[in-house]
Amino acid sequence: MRIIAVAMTKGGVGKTTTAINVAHGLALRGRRVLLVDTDTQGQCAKALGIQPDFTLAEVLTGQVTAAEAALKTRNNLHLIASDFHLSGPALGIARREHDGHAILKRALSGTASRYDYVILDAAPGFDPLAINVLAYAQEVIGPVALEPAAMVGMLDFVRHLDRISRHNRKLNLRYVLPTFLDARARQPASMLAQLRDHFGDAVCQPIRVNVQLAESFGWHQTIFEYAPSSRGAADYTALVERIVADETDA
Amino acid sequence: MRIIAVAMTKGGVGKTTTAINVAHGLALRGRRVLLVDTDTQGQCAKALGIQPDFTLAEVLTGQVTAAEAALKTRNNLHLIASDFHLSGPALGIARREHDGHAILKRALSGTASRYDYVILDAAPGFDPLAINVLAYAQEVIGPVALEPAAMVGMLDFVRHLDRISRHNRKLNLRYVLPTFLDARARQPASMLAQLRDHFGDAVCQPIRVNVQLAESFGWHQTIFEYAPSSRGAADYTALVERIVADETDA
Ligand SMILES: Nc1ncnc2c1ncn2[C@@H]1O[C@H](COP(=O)(O)OP(=O)(O)OP(=O)(O)O)[C@@H](O)[C@H]1O
Ligand SMILES: Nc1ncnc2c1ncn2[C@@H]1O[C@H](COP(=O)(O)OP(=O)(O)OP(=O)(O)O)[C@@H](O)[C@H]1O
Ligand SMILES: [Mg+2]
Ligand SMILES: [Mg+2]
Repeated sequence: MRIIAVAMTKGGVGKTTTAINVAHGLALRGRRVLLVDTDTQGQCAKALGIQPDFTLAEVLTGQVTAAEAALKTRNNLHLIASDFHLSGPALGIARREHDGHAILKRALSGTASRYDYVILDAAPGFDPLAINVLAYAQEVIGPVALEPAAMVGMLDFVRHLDRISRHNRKLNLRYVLPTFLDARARQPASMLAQLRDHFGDAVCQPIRVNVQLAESFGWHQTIFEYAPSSRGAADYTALVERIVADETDA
Repeated sequence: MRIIAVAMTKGGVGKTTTAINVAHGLALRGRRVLLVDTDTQGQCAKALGIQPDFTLAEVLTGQVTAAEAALKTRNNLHLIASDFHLSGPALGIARREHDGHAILKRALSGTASRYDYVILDAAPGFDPLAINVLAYAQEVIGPVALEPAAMVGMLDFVRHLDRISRHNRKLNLRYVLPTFLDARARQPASMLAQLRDHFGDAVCQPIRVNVQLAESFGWHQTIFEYAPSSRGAADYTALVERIVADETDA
């Protein structure tokens, strides 16, 4: 069972788009996937067209179990959704003096073992819940938009991961995912080269700009449902296949 | 003296780009501007090419005054920068039972009166520091990317503002700023129409997609320095002029 966080401190770099489409891509290949939305924005449920009965907030406060909150959204794909009520428990986590970073792990571990993959969609920023996500994850997919502001944010994120890995030895930035590759822009080649110099083989095949990825959200569909022949579908397929290929060396 | 927050829960919609360029545009027109970065990502200092001696974290913990932390970055434009250390005081704010939302206001009010404008660059999300920003601000510029995920995030943000305005009667979403207007995409017209139906005259002239806005960050320049004849410069000029025009009815 693999626990993968889709995380990056910078906003709007494609975390949710990646979490949704990787989760569905794995589900389409027969893996049992639990997608957990850990962001008060609650965008996973909206992206998938789901109205949840219970959210992660109620799991963290102990009102329901993770198993009760996990909702089937597609074959092989369950979701624990979030909404703005998550800021309540997030505040509670912030107020704990000790072991506040283990709350998410304790809430999810029992249920997680029933799945092949747990995919966590992280919120932007450095808050206590985001730290919980990285304290629980084993692998990280770090989407990095090919723009100077996001590239600079990547440096901060790596330092953030270093601080957290002192408490979580397993934490591994396994997939550095360049996003918003725009053939018309002048800078991508040099930014891709910088990423490869720094992260080597961890750098994945980039996700190209494809407006259908943005549109699919409005139709509450993944890219594989909305536009299976699109560049977005091809690029996310390549990422899913790479993740699956890594199963052999668990 | 006007206190304007550039805020939106959704990530990557152009908050920092807007804060920097509005602040500099006002400064170029002779207004004294204090830009306050309230985001642990600390992107304002990077965007302007500044290495701060003190940050907002040290102001909030009382180690320095806001006046000591405010650094001149351009004529008429001072910056109180941030970095990831801000997550310390942010945690402290979260842990206060009462009046935690007034900490930023108390820290800044004395210094703010020396300026014509205080522009606050907000972090994405709903955390306690973001609430401090909206508890202090009088006016809000809400950038909203013309994409379904960001449009949906706008609804959440409006509800968030409603909750906060019970404590802050002055808070006014005065400027709804459509961003990333892409002539090639199919949806913008209907999304712009939706915004105008909902927000009427508060909807500003949109900021078009312009790669020079992204590039200027890498050169540590505002759009007015990097590409004064660009679409990005023209669009942010229109916004600055609208903000200035509103000075007459203070
Ligand atoms: N490759 C792409 N091409 C075009 N649009 C994209 C692409 N990837 C993502 N988008 C769109 O860009 C916006 C930002 O993406 P997304 O919401 O996934 O980022 P995020 O990192 O989860 O943001 P946040 O920090 O707010 O959680 C969304 O409207 C999304 O649909
Ligand atoms: N109109 C535009 N055209 C092209 N690129 C833009 C435009 N506006 C902003 N950008 C770029 O898009 C990215 C996101 O913008 P920005 O960082 O200002 O958003 P933000 O809302 O502050 O993000 P965060 O939520 O992380 O604080 C940056 O790389 C920025 O340079
Ligand atoms: Mg997201
Ligand atoms: Mg920003």
